Amino acid sequence: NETIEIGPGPFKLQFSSTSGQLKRITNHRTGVDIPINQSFLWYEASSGDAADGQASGAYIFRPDGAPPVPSSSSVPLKVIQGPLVDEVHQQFNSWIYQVIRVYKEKEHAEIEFTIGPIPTDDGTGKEVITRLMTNMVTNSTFYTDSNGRDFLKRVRDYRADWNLQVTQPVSGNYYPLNLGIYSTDGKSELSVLVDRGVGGSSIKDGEIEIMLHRRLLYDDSRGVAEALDEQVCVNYACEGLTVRGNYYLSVDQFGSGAHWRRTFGQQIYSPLLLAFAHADEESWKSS
Amino acid sequence: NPSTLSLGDALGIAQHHDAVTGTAKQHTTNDYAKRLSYGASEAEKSVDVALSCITSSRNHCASAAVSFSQCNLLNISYCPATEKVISVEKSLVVVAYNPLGWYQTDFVRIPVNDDKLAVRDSDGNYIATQLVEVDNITSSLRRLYVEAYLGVSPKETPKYWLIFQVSIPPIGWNTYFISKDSQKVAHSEYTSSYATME
Repeated sequence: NETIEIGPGPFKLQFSSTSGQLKRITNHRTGVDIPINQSFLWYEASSGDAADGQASGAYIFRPDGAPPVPSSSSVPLKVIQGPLVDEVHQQFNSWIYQVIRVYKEKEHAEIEFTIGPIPTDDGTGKEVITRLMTNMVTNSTFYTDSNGRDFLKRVRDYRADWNLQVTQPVSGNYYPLNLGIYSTDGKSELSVLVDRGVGGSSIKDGEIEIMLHRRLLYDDSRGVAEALDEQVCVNYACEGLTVRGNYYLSVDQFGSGAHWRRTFGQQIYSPLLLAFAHADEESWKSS
Repeated sequence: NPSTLSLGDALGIAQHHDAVTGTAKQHTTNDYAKRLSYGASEAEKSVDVALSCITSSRNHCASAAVSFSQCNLLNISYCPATEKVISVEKSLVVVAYNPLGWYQTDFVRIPVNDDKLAVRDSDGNYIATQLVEVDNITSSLRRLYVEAYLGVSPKETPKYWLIFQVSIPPIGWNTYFISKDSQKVAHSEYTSSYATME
């Protein structure tokens, strides 16, 4: 009664029925089983401080130094189960909504996020992330793609070719993602693929986070001379943008995730093209 | 004739470092978006013509009888082609094209207004479908963004997502027919489900 499980095939996701949050990912075919928590948080954007006047802006990601703010601890959810797809709809707060889907015969989860309009009436810009937390021992190491190509090893607070002095513990460890990010503990791999360019990192061992949306109040004085605050307007009534997109989650045995990351990554980039027409079926077939 | 040249131009302009990184001023960003939208729209027309050619046995494309349309706002459930009334006589024809060099099975998800639809493949076999209600968040996004970006107030929000599995050969295409379901019971291999939210 405490767990809700979805997934029509061997790939299963378990959710806590009390908190509504994801708590376990299992692939029964490969035997990979990882306890996991997924949540949304936001970094409050720095507006500059006495030590350094640099504000977070279009060029610069600079959190104010505080830990990111969790969107919620308890998440109302709705579950839909059918022969082709199982879905879990989660409302994290009034402006963060998520649908997790597991399709028949697929061994990954599709996660559709809807974020926005980010409220700024409290006077702070927000840089919203989703974070996956596991108990994997990853030794400060994670892997991100290089402009959609090979995954390269990243080590937190370290660069192989120079002596790095870390002044920004979060943004100093962020990397650009075009294809995805993964981490491993030598037994399993946890992979995330993205449908757009985002920033991502592993700020603590066992964690993966990606930044999905930002809305800022200050310019960062690097040239754009505008705050990152695009709006959508209807009849002169405007609000901040809402973003909707997908990221994809898979677990594999150590050394086996590359095939999925390569092939499915290509399918994200070049999806099926759908075209529609209304026609009489018989005359269609005869032609 | 439609071409992909304007999309090429727009993509060329969008290689500027400010376009790539999102550090352009808003009015410049708007210009990038406008050029990309126009280019994508022209390229879409080219693809529609090409699909008419490859799905017709006639020798020249000009006589291809069927005109196609695509849906770029499927993610917010806006797709005039699939929301139209589907009758017993006139099917909704879905052509799925696979641009990759390997066989693919995937799931198509389209917004519809009718909960009594059947899907058949090109051999006439009924295939399993699933209906899922369109959620309120999607409906409100659809209302806002269609009006803001297309300048039209869309009519009633579609009620359901119709989901079915497709199988497409490498760098090839397949056709599926969606019609009003008049013989559902007669086909034992065909299952249809309507799942409600718990």
